[in-house]
Amino acid sequence: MNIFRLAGDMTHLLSILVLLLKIYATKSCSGISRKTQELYAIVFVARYLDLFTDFISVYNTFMKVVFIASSLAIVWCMRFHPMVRRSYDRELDTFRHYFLVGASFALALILHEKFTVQEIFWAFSIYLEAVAILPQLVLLQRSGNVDNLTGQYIFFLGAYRAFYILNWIYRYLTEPHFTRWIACVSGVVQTALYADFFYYYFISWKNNSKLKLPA
Amino acid sequence: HDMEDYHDEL
Repeated sequence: MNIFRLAGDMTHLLSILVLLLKIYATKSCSGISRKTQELYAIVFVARYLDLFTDFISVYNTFMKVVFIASSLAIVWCMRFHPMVRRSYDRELDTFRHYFLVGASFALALILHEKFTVQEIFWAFSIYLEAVAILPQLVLLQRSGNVDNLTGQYIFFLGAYRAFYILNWIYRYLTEPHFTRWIACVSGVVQTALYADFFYYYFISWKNNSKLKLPA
Repeated sequence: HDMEDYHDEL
């Protein structure tokens, strides 16, 4: 464990707490893409298949349970909580996200570390996580205005993988045979997808103005 | 299992 990875995990956890706070405090999920949340639930379930077989550390197991439970809870809220589900932007959240699932799985069948069920699902979860934010970014482009909590949620969600890139550079420099090409390349693509959002987020923060995305 | 078989990252 290094400081970059810890910062990444904490930032990731923070993004989920901000989203839970927004949904719980405002009893609304307006501006949030349910499709992106469903993709994250798939990412965590597919990635943590080894939850009961490989014990790495208490921290590792605890965080896996938190990520799986929180992502499923958010999807459940957005689908079944009577007040929250009413505020879902159904007509704006129209990205065909099942294509992302299919493409990621197809890529995982081709590019993986080992041809085993666990490794293919792991690679699948890595590729899917890289593109999972797309429905959310499309929804924001369509809705134009971003409320503070949603903006912070997406900012932390993008920042966590940027910390992981620093973690992979650090591990590459300090551990002799450390190579995680699948996670590295996918992580760079994932962070790059946030680039325009980060740009407009920084501009709005500098001008102390409301975050507006060009439609 | 040596270390690189595990995915020790989240």
